[in-house]
Amino acid sequence: AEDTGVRVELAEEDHGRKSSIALRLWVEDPKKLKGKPKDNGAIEFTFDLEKETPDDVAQEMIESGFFHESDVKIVAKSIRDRVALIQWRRERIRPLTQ
Amino acid sequence: NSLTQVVHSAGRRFIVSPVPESRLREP
Repeated sequence: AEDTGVRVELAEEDHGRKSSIALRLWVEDPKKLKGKPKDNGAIEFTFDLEKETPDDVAQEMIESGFFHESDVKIVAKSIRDRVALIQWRRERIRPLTQ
Repeated sequence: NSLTQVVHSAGRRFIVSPVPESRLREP
């Protein structure tokens, strides 16, 4: 995945069974963002792989004041890349979890 | 306890904590 300067990681073990997972997002390289992020902490949240989109969460983060509106695409892409990786991995381990 | 919580109007909770030292990128 492209280095967006925003890091998104799993905040818990993913056994591939639950549709909602905990993710943690933080800014690794503020210079890659257009606006100044409000906080330099790690933001943890749950994400439903089946019902929600990364754009939903990115928009909510903007509305909650964590990021500037102009960074909504970067934040959404960072989450999307991580979610894609999780779903790819789940596909691979699916035979084991059934 | 340096956790802060922000709840978005749509109901999602965001919990903010310090980034683990080991995860910060070298300058």
